Parts: sequence; structure tokens; C-alpha cells
Amino acid sequence: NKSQRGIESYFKVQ
Amino acid sequence: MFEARLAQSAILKKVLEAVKDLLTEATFECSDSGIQVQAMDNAHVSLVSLNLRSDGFDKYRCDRNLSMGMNIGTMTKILRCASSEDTVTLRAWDNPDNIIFIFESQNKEKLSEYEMKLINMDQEHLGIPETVYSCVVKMPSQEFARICKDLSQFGEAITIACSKEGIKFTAAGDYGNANIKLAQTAEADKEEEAVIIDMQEPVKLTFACRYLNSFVKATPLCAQVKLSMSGDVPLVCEYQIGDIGHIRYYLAPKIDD
Repeated sequence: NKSQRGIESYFKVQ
Repeated sequence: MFEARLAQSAILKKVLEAVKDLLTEATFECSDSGIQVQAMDNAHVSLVSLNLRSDGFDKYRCDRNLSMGMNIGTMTKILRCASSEDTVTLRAWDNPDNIIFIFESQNKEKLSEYEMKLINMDQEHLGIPETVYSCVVKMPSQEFARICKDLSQFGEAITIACSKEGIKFTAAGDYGNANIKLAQTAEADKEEEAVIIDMQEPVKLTFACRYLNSFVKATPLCAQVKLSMSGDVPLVCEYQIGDIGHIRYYLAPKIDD
């Protein structure tokens, strides 16, 4: 099974 | 004052169709260099990055930087009121509450003005690091759209595996599974029909179909799509917008539990 991470876990909020 | 004019509204109509499934509202950052939008979908799984350069417009004036929050649904409705051949002008004053869309027919006999209220938005800007990707694939955008649509019938996710032999798309579900392999084009008669793979290292990543199927709404913008992938980082799915700019979609991969 695979889960979905959010995009913010890869790109930091500036 | 801000004023941006395109000789044909078709480009802007296509841009709106390409983002309306993912975004409900977005901030349009207007500066001397052009118009930029960066926004996440509601679930914060994907990110849309749109860039329209000022030199790509037929007329462009931006006296001071503006951040205009726009409702994408309303903007899409307004753009649908324009004929593809109409000239479109976007106009706003400094510190605007509204933006005006002006459509002029080719024979200049019909002039339409639509005024849209701007919205105040709390915007989060994400920093996207410069990345050298393990695999960069250029392929016909219609082929990519077709593959996403076909494989979505079999599962909720598509696994993309790229090696020097080619690119393989796989979907598996309760009813069976499917895979489609594309080899690098040996000799393409037309550049836009080519499949070109630039691989440093093989990559295998899985992505949710529903986002890929939203991205391919940009297909009418460009004959080719560029997919950039590295292990455990978001996919970049990029479409050029004529000689005016580009739209990039970033999608977080699905990972093993």
C-alpha cells in the first residue's frame, strides 16, 4: 500500500 | 496602472482550462517581467506554477507590482465569453478592488467588458529548489493524456518507470492491470511526435491518477510535454505556452507505507 504525502513536505513555505 | 493585451484570447482560455480543475483561487503576481502564479490544490498534494513573460504580450504595462487574488471559477466563466480570435486586455488600477477583462472582436465591431472582484488571499509561497533530475522525458502531450486516461480505468495510481530503454506506465487494480511502454524515438519525422529520454539514473515513481488527469487539461497548450523525475521528489510536468511562458505542475509521489 502506498500513501500520499503533501507537496509542502518537499518544498518549504517561504 | 496594469494593462496586458494578447492579440488572441485563445492562449488565456487554454491556460484557464488547464488550471481550473486544480485551483479554486490563486494570486496573480504582476510585475515588469510578467505575470506569475504559484498555487497549491486544495489538498496540498500538487502545485501549479504559471509564468507569462511580459515580452510575450502584444502590449504590457505594469507601473507597480500588483498581487491580485482571483477566483479561478469566475475567471474561467469570463474567458469562456471570449471568442478565441478576440483580442483580450486585462486592466487594473493601482491598489485595485477589481480587474477588467476587455474582449474585442477581430472586426472591432464588438467590445465586451467584464469586471471581476478581486479577493484577499493569505498566500503561502513555496520555495522550489533547483533540481537536476535523474530522468527527463519529452513526449507528445496527446500521447501522455491518452495514457493517463486509459490507465486510470485500472487503478487510482500510475507507476512511471524510466530507463534508457524507454518509459513504462503501469496501473494495477482489482480488475486487472495494464502497462504501456514507449521507446525512445529512433527517427521522428516531426519534432513534436518524438519521444526523447535524457536519463542519468533509472527512476520508478507512483502518482495519483486524478492529478495527472488534471494536468493533461493543459494538452491544447503544447504538442509536447516534459516530465522530469528523480527518486522521492515531486514530478514536474511542464507545458510550454507558445513563446510567452510555461505552466509547470508539481506532484508529490505516492510512497510505500
